[in-house]
Amino acid sequence: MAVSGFEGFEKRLELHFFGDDPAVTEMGLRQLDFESLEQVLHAVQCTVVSAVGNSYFDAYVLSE
Amino acid sequence: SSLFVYPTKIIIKTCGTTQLLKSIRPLLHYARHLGLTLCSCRYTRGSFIFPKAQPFPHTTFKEEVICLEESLPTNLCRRKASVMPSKTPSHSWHVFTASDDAHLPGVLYTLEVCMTELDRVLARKFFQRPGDEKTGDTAGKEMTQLTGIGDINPGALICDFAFDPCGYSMNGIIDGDRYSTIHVTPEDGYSYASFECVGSIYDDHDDVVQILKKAVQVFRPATMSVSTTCTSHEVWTRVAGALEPLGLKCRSCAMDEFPAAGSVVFQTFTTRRK
Repeated sequence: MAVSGFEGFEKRLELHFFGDDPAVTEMGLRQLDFESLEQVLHAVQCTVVSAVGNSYFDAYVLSE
Repeated sequence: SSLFVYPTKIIIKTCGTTQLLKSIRPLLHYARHLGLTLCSCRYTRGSFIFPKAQPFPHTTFKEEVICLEESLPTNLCRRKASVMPSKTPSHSWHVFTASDDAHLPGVLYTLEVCMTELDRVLARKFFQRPGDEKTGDTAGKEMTQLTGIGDINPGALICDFAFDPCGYSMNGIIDGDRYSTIHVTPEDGYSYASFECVGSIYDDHDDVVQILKKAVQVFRPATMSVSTTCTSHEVWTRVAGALEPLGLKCRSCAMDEFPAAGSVVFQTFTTRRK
């Protein structure tokens, strides 16, 4: 990191998917197990530090 | 940093020297196994404070666009990349969108707020006290309360975390499928806070004005930018009206159209004293 600074400005990525099977799309990506999410985050170089969810979506606070 | 996982949507927002675009290929792989196909992608960011510290592919926006182009499937044929300028060259908004032919913009809008030069007294609230034995969760809860972040959306379900020795992240769950998020880097000299929320174009637009006002008053930044992604012009036109009573003057406004995303409006503000 330059000087002693920590880069605050975020990069933001939003991806939308569709599926033909309503039974699949009802839960869709929320079916991903935690290990799979961790593998995705490993590529980004982040880890989950806290999580919460409701019936609509899951929200994770990440390291960094 | 934050991750939001919906049944057919995923949002990842990361700061520092993270390599966000490296998530695309594994995400597509896992989604394919679930029977899901990608239909749209949106990548946005501001101008980095320390661009030379960013690792590949985040070294330049051109490299990021190449990486996106190469990572996305060919059915996402409507693609556009643009750097939206402001009067301050160090504050530009970088946008890349891609979508298939069938994808239409939805009714939700996204507000992305980037704040720098935070009020020093307020920023100090995001430092943990030396010798404090609190965990990230308990310290985060205390910061949410002490800073007024908890009052932005009093009904929100909040997940917060304080980093050691300083820094803070929060995700809020509002009204079922809506989220908000705040991230803070409070160190003097490169202090930064972001606020993001989603709403519907059918909402009462006074709500977004009130929320934006409350979020900005937590930090009282000297400089800020607001990016509004929306199919309606009703939202972005309210932004200046919300911020000017707080002493922030709109210095520039840029607008561009993106396939399947709608309009992106990028506004920058500075305190009147600047």
